[in-house]
Parts: sequence; structure tokens; C-alpha cells
Amino acid sequence: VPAAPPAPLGCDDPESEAAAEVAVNYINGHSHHGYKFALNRIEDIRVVPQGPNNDIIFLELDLLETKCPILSPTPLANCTVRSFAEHAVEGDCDVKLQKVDGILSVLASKCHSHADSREDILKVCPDCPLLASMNNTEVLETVSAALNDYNSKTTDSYLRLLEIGRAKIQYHPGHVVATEFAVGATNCSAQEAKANVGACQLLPEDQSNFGFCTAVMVKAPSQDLQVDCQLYGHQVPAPAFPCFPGYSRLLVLLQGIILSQDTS
Amino acid sequence: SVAKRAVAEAAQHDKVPRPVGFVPPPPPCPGRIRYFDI
Repeated sequence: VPAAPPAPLGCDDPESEAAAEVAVNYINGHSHHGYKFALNRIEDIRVVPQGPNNDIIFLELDLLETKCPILSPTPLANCTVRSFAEHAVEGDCDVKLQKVDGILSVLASKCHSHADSREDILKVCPDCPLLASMNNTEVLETVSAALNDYNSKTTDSYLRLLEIGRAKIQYHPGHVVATEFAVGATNCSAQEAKANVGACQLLPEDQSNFGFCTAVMVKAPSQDLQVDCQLYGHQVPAPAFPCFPGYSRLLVLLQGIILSQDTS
Repeated sequence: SVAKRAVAEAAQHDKVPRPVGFVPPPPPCPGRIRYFDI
């Protein structure tokens, strides 16, 4: 009697979790913007045998954004998942993997991320500030003022903006704009930049030094601006993060847009 | 002659008797939620 086909894999089986871990590491390793994502739930798994010790695995994953910027060297296990009240961002990913002789490799992945609905947040937390929309001028002004403020006080390298990670605006009580943005060290000192900022370019890949800034601008009842920037130091760039032409003129991106990322 | 039994009656007879306290296994997917569902 032919052997009964193996029982379908359950989404919480060890094999499924191992495949999901490989998939999430691949997705974070090939993402160029925003933040690292952590696994929240394995929605579905389908195994298609190709022959002895050779399976194609289709995974449907539900991810949640963490607080670690994508360029941060912090291991994913140490990255805090953004809470629901902080206006969480969810990632939905379809990943195709191959398992040959027990070795898993990702063949393709397709992800879309989206912020949780504003109504859901306000239902649970009516006073929680929400993610700002992509082209909010207050956010862009705050980031520009914060980076200028930092560069005017630092004795280190002049920093250039890479992208805005996310931003939230609170209108009551008090008018507050909170932003997070990624920065890169340039080949100028802050002093040199005062003379000729146009000459200040991001350091070449073999010396690159990225970092991350948080800024809070209080507009009412009184004006105040707090900026904190941390540079990671030179990291050996992951092969998945090539420098592409125009790298130093990265567009300013604001989290809260629908980020879609196809990799294969 | 083949008499067609009422479906309900047939289903009743065909139902495999379940041991007392039988708990069906959880569906294999989707899996557990690690943080929260949005």
C-alpha cells in the first residue's frame, strides 16, 4: 500500500518556524528603507515536494514593525516591536523558499506594509498621536530644523539626511511634532560644512557611517526642540544593501506610505 | 433494489462515535500570534 502522504505542516510546527525565521532574516537583509520587521504570525504554509529531500515552501507571513531602523546593527531579537498605541505598522509577506537536504534558501519574497487604521487606534486610545501623512510640511520643517540644530552643535562629522522613518503630530494638549530619521556621516566636519555644504557628500561605502536621530519639537504652549542622534560606526555593509547611483541623494521617505518590496 | 436513505439518517449512522471528552486538534493554520493582531 503506498505510504500515506505526510500530514500537512502546521503553521506552528518547528519546520514552519525555521522557514519563517529564514524568510524574516532575508526580508530584513534585503530591505532598504524604514525599520526591521519581526514575525507576528505564520498565516499559512504550503509544501510542494520536488523530489527526494527537495521541497518548495510557500509561506504567508504577518510581520510587525520594530523600533530598529533597517540600518541599525542591533540584532532583531533585541528590537522592540512597536506597540499598537504607537500606531503599529504591519507587513504582509509572501515568501517562496526551497529546502534541499534540510538547507533552506529564499527564492522570492513580496511584501507590503501598511500602518494600522487610524480609527482602530483612536478607538483604543483617543489621545494617541497618529502617524503623520507623507507630505506633512510640519514634519519636513521639524526634521530640517532638528538636523540643522544638531549639525550646528556637533564637533563631529556633518550629517546628511537619508530618510525620514516616521513622524507623529500631537495637537492636544500642546502642539508637538515627534520625528525619527536616518542620517549618514559625510566627508566634512561640521565646521567645513559651514563654508561649503555642497562639497559634503556621504562617505564611500567602505567608510560609511550611518545613524539615527529622534527629534521632538514643541510648538505650543512654548517653543522647544530636542534632538538626539546616534551614529552606528562603520558596519561591513550587508551584500543586500548595494550603493546605487544617486545614493547620496536618497529621497526623503516618510513611514506611513505603503512600502512595497519585491525581492527575488 | 437500492433504497436511498435520507441523508440525515445516513449521516447519523456513518458518524464515527467520538470518545467522551474528544477535543478536535487546532487547525494547522494560521499559527499563533506572537505580539498582537491588527
